[in-house]
Amino acid sequence: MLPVLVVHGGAGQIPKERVEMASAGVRAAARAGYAVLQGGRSSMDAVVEAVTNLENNPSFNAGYGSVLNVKGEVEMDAIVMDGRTLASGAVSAVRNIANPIQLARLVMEQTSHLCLTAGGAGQFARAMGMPEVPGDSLITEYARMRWKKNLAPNANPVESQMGKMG
Amino acid sequence: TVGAVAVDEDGNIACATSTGGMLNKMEGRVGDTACIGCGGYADNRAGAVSPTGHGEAIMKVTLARLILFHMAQGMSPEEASDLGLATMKERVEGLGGVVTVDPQGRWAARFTSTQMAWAAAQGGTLHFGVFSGE
Repeated sequence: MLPVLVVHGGAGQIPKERVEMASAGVRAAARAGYAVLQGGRSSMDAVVEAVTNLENNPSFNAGYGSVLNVKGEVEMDAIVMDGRTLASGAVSAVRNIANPIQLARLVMEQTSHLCLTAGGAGQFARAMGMPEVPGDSLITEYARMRWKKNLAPNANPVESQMGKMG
Repeated sequence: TVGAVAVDEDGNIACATSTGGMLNKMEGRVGDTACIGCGGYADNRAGAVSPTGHGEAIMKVTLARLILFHMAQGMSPEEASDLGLATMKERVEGLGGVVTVDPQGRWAARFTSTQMAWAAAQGGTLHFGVFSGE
């Protein structure tokens, strides 16, 4: 079996000035995840490594750099799934966590549930010793600018629609 | 949204997807990402998919599971990804993209949106693209 790892950084319309950042980001994440496979570790380790890398990159809408909700806050969702056992774990509407993908993996490995949401997911993260981060630390200037622009009564409907890609 | 799919040297398959969701979404809105079969699915018998795009549309067609259903029927990752995305576009007017692998290590990165940044590593080669056709 020839190991393989494939990543994406989100569908939509990438502004011209951000295309190279996005391309460099997915290449770095693919290399990071593939290095895990080359080290003989599991596909689960590899996808979590790759997605953690992408969450930490402000070029992408996940983790640091997430788009903002209508109140100007970050709420994130994540999922993992293991094809060998069909085990899965997810979190939704989670706040103050730098890497929701790692929390989703803990839901899979440490609970009998498939998904924890909002405050319950935060409580579980604390119980697992996952560090909380200030909500503002996940917000980039770019995300704040898009949020403000989209709130404007004369917001460009094309640009607004671009943001509707999750 | 960001995501990854992988097959390791033992043939085990996994997927992971993470997102901040939709720009200026309602507080409490949960999209496809956290929903099994929508924002991701992995099965050693069929493959794995990590989607991105219009979350509500992805949920209506359970996109990840739909693509793996087509692969279980014998389609390649590329054919199944294109068919799943086309179904989503035709039935619920949703656009998006996916990364897909099968148990043989064949892979695809396909999208109906204007762009999707993607990269694939296999056998010491890194493939990548942003625009359609790359």
